[in-house]
Amino acid sequence: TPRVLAVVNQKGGVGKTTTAINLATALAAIGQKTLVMDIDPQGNASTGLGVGPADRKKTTYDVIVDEEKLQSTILSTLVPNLWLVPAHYDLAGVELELANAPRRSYRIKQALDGLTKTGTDKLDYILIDCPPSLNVLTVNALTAADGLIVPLQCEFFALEGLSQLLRTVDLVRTSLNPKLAIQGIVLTMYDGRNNLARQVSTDVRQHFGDLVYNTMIPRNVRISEAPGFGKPALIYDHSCVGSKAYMKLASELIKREKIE
Amino acid sequence: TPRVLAVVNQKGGVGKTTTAINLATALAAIGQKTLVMDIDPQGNASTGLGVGPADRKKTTYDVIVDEEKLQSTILSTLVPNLWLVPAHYDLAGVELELANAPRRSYRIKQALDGLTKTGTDKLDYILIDCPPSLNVLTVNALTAADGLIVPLQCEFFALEGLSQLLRTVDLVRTSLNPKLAIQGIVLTMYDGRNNLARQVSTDVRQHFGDLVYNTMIPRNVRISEAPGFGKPALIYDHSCVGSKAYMKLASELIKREKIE
Ligand SMILES: Nc1ncnc2c1ncn2[C@@H]1O[C@H](COP(=O)(O)OP(=O)(O)OP(=O)(O)O)[C@@H](O)[C@H]1O
Ligand SMILES: Nc1ncnc2c1ncn2[C@@H]1O[C@H](COP(=O)(O)OP(=O)(O)OP(=O)(O)O)[C@@H](O)[C@H]1O
Ligand SMILES: [Mg+2]
Ligand SMILES: [Mg+2]
Repeated sequence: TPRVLAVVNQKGGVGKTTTAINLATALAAIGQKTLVMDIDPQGNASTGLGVGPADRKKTTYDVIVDEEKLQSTILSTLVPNLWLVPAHYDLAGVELELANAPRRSYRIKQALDGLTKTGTDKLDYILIDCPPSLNVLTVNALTAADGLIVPLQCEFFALEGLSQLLRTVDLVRTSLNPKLAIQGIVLTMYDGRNNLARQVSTDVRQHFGDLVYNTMIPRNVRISEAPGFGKPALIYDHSCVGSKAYMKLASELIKREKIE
Repeated sequence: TPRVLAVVNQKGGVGKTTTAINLATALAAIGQKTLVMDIDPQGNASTGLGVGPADRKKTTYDVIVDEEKLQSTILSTLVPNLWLVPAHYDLAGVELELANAPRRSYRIKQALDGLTKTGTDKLDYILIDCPPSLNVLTVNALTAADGLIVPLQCEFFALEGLSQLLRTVDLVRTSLNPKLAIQGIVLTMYDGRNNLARQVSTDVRQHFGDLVYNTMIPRNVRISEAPGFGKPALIYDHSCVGSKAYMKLASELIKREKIE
């Protein structure tokens, strides 16, 4: 059955969507059948994979609120081996809509369990792109996940938020999903010329040791240009430093998964 | 009575907190009595103004959920003329806690109305730093505000989110707060050498005309170093380009307010 990884950090703008899109594309490029689930009402992962609002007929909103079968929402993308369940703006109201619903935290998990039964579980990886908050959507992703990938910008506010995130992970592990583990911390938008970035990266490696990926994603303007063309950076400019870093990240992820 | 401005954008990491902290400090520096209300569970504005978690006895959580009187929560900061109501991590649960509460969107507005009655309304400005979402916390800020300031990063995803934000503003204006107006859009982390930044800034000015501040906030590492010392950039390094830009922004804001 597929490995489910939630891409999570409640701090905004740290590179969650960029990591979900480009890591998924890199995994697909090395032959891993990969699905991206976009559960952020902003729908940036959907846009970044070329699926505009008009093409989002069935979405993660339907899966989470109306318990729609996952396989009827899966779209192919411009990338071979890569599929997408798009987001919908209405996800913004899910916290209230599920306020009194039974098993509100298990909606994604139930949908993934349903997928496995149908045999379309030929997927190798499922990456869930989360919104910048620790609300019911992110808790749903953490409850369904085998592990979480934490994109971390090398900035002070981003570091400050890490302890809140880890407390929430502990809560989810004890009450909702005992198998949840931190798959890895990925340093993003790294600029080695910047003192603060070097300092944060040293701090994080000291605190979290092997949990921190060796691969760092450098700040690279080509990465931020790609979404405007509805393409992952790996398709928009496969030879830029950003794309190469995500390819390296994918192979490091595979290596880590083999060791476990 | 004080002018209430909500600093809002559901896109994460666009410079909301940095703008709330440094614009407030700049307004205080030119003699405007200013209050920052931190309603983001991350509490970055509180940290950036030197108030750590241990010093946050009464917070915006108490104001919003327990209807605590605002004046009993106001703390002075290291900056003359600048006060803070700190955030609390428990704000993350407010959406659920107020799910069935009457007038859930008016909690901040009621608190501000209470403040005015006590005569401590010698304040000139109140800036509300919002979380990266359009949930009950942000809607509370929009309901209480005279206007909103929208920090906008010159990136594709940030531009994409603008239309969702403006739809929400329209909804709040028709159903909760008829006086709500867009006070201005501030381009943040601007790097003129970057094509994408120039393109986004041209697009935004074409679409929104005079709503866009002339002052742009440049990308400046000193700005991101300051929070690690618990100080606004204007105190940490008053002569850096970032601080100068926020001083310019404050005087442009005052000019705009006079014209209205
Ligand atoms: N390595 C990088 N180099 C340059 N720009 C980057 C890089 N990674 C991400 N970006 C840009 O930074 C911005 C923030 O990244 P992104 O939207 O992926 O973060 P996020 O954590 O998903 O944000 P949100 O919290 O709003 O969901 C985007 O405009 C993106 O294009
Ligand atoms: N002009 C600037 N130059 C350099 N760095 C900046 C600038 N403005 C903000 N930053 C840094 O960028 C990061 C994001 O800014 P900030 O935290 O203020 O955004 P935000 O919109 O409040 O984020 P969130 O959505 O998480 O609340 C922070 O680490 C901040 O220090
Ligand atoms: Mg995102
Ligand atoms: Mg903030």
